[in-house]
Amino acid sequence: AGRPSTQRLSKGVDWLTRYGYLPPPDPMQARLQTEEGLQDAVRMMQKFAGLQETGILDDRTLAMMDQPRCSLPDIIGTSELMRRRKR
Amino acid sequence: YAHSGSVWPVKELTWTVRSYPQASGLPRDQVRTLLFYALQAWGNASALTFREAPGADADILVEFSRSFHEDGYPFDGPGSTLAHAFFPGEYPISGDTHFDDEETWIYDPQATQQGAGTDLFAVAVHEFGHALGLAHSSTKESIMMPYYQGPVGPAHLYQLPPDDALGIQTLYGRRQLRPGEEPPAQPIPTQPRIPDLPPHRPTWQPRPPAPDRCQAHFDAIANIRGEVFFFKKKHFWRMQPARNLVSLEPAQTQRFWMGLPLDFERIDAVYERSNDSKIVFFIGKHFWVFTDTRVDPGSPHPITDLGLPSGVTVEAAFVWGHNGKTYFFENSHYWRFDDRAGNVDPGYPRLLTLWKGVPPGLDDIISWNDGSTYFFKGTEYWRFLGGSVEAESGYPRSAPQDWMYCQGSPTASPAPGPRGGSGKPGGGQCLCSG
Repeated sequence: AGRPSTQRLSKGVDWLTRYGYLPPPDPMQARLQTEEGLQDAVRMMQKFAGLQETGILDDRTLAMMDQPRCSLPDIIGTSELMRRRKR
Repeated sequence: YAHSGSVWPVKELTWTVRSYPQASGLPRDQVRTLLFYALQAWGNASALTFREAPGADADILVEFSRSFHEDGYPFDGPGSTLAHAFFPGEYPISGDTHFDDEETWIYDPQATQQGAGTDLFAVAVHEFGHALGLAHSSTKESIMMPYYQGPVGPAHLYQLPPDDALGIQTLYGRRQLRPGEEPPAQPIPTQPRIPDLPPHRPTWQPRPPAPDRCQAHFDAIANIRGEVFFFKKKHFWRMQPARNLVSLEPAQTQRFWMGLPLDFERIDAVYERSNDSKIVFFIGKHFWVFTDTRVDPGSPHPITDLGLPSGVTVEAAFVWGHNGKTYFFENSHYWRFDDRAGNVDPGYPRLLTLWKGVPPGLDDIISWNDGSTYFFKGTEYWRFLGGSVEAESGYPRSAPQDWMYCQGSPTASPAPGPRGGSGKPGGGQCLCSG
């Protein structure tokens, strides 16, 4: 009970990774997202977005993930995104 | 406010527009005017000055682009991501600002056309903030909030919120005040909301010989936390929710899942339990239960603990999204299992023929994030739409081609297609460059 569906989870993990709340997978290091890690990432995303911090991929959180937005990550430092690119 | 960590070494910056929106009703001159005022908003609050300088050498090149536009960060059509900009730096692309040309760009200072499009001025102010060295802010009043919040009023009157003004001033200093001009009010800084960085990555080590992903014949396939894991012998490949393979090279199963027996040759089936998110591995007559990547004390357990007959080997296991129940398969029979109750449902096993269109002896089955269920055997796979128990027409299809980025012969080179998102096989992009 309370566990998000596969679709919700996939969408959530994809979104959280894309915007820097979860580290991107590293081919040289095998690491699985822990349940706690996912919850922390969701909580951080909710805090950043001004939502209630539940750690749960609820409807309001998923709706916020559907909002139009800038494509830069919210949390920088997990990658060199938008920094080291050739024109 | 939050800084990106990079800053322009000069305070006079040049900008130019390389391309204009194609479908928008905004005239070119108005686009340039809006961009001018968007930059001016940052200039009004800091010591920065901006000069429009046509040519490719400008510090800030503005483009309206669609989909893949050769910077590695494709746009996604209408909605979702609207624009992005590159932080300051020494690279040619540093400072460049790109808008998704598939958005309907409008200028709607009074917010009278809600739903008619996206206000270019509001987005431009935000993106230029990145181009000048600011990162996203969690402050609701900040223009650097990552979410589009609608128009921000007339461009020529716009003033940055105090947080953003302070953010740019700490990078470039304050603008010289004119005689008699009042300095802007200073905001009270808030606690930064930034998580710890992930731990350092280990150094690379040589790998032992690995199986060929293009040969398929996977031993087990599982959807775990939204990612698909393809297991073969002692290795696995990992596919992200957007259908990207994390690497074309497989990882070693035992270096990831700590606690599997050292002498195992292959994994028969894997699934993530629906009641507690634990991950269950089947090897021979036993199963191992993992919390994340570590085995639970007490493992392994005999398969009979699940209520399955002795002698059964679970060849395939998956949770059917249609009813939340777990299904175990062996050759031409299957059992329905209730993870919450911890027992096999009455009336099982049943014949595999109830799942129309698939052969016996399946390698494994997954529920995917498009709501469909996929059955794998050998080099082929079948799709069952939604709650259907009949394979979709047009199947089986090639698993190596549609899932493993292999084309033609079983050992052909990968040819990644466009980034996924359609949920259809064949889409996606491999993270590995070669």
